[in-house]
Amino acid sequence: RAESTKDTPATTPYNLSQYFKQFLFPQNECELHNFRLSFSQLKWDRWIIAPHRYSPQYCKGDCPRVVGHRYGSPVHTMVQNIIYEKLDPSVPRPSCVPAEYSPLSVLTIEPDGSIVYKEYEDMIATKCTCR
Amino acid sequence: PHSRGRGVSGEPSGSLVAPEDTAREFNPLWWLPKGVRRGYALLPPLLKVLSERGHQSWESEVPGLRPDSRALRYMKRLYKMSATREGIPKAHKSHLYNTVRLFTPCSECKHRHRDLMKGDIHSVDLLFNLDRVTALEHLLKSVLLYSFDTSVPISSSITCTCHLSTKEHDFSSPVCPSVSHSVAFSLHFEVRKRKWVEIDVTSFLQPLIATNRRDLHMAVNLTCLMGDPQQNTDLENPVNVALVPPSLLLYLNDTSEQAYHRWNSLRHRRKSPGQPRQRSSPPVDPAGEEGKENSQGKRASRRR
Repeated sequence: RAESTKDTPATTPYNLSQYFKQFLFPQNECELHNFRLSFSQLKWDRWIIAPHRYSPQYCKGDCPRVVGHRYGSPVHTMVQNIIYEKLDPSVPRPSCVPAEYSPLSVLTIEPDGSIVYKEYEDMIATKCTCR
Repeated sequence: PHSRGRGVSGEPSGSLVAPEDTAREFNPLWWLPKGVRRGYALLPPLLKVLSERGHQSWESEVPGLRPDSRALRYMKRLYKMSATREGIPKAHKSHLYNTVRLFTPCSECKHRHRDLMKGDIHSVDLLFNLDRVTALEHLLKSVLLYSFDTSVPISSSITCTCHLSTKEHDFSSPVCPSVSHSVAFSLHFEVRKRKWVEIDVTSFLQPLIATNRRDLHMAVNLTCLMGDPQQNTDLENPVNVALVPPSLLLYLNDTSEQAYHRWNSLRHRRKSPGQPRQRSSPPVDPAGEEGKENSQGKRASRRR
């Protein structure tokens, strides 16, 4: 505290709430956002018969500096944050990405006219994390 | 990931044409391992859209073969039974497949004759092209799917005898160029509002499909009579059914990474880090209280 007051010019009032602000969660914190599309928008409804609508969702937002268990983030995430802040700003901050998905069943028409029902893995984001 | 095994056809699946060398490095499809690249109905179009800058829509690429409307109706019904409206696969215990392919015969030469004694004989030669089945899709069940409109009064029972034989060119022995396996079996079913009759031919076709056969040539001979063999011995009144040549339905387990594996998702959920541990239900001791429950209780709990 003594050093910090020596460093900072006397004019800046040392403000505790200012100091803690940096630990608050960011306004637009990392979370799952809704997104719904219909295959007719992509003009794919001629070969994708079902489902008509598909909600892949997506993750967006800033990752708090001290992520801890909140996002199921490994310790590496905090290390990466420290590298970005203290050592090398060219190293990116942790990103807000999907952590879990659910599958999707699709009914499509193949080019040879046969019809296929398929269940695809990892087609709908269901949970976000900071990595 | 290394590509596991070859895709089936030499060409990438879907109607993607191998891009010229110049565009090759721009097409993300070519960076995928072969095993992933081919045989995937959904993947190539998604990648194609991503690799194209323009607004060209995929639909202009899909060549024309339109499926049979009855087949389409059946597959929509199967979709409704297998997935929710949002497209999430339903968790059925019996639902082991993650892929179902329906093939309509690419050519058939029908022979149809009536033999009053034997009823209405409907025999047809069918050729199915199975090019779309990838090497990573393993057969679980195969079914001949008959859809028929019949003038038979509702709630009468029909007994059909099906004689199935496949023809294959046995190049190893020039003497008898075509070898045919045949099987005959009878099936009895009630005609209610049923529009479909499924004839399970799994054991019969398994050896052929397991050898990655591309073309399946078979002759199907179906004789249908009214009545139930258990009740009256002499089956009379040949059923005048307008039989449409059957489609071939393959229930498959796709073992590639993109396909959804039920058992895998359970395992994955248990393993994923930072997951609040699922509170496991108290261990059911088969010999414990549960074991003593009487049959009604069991049935009721099962129904619940």
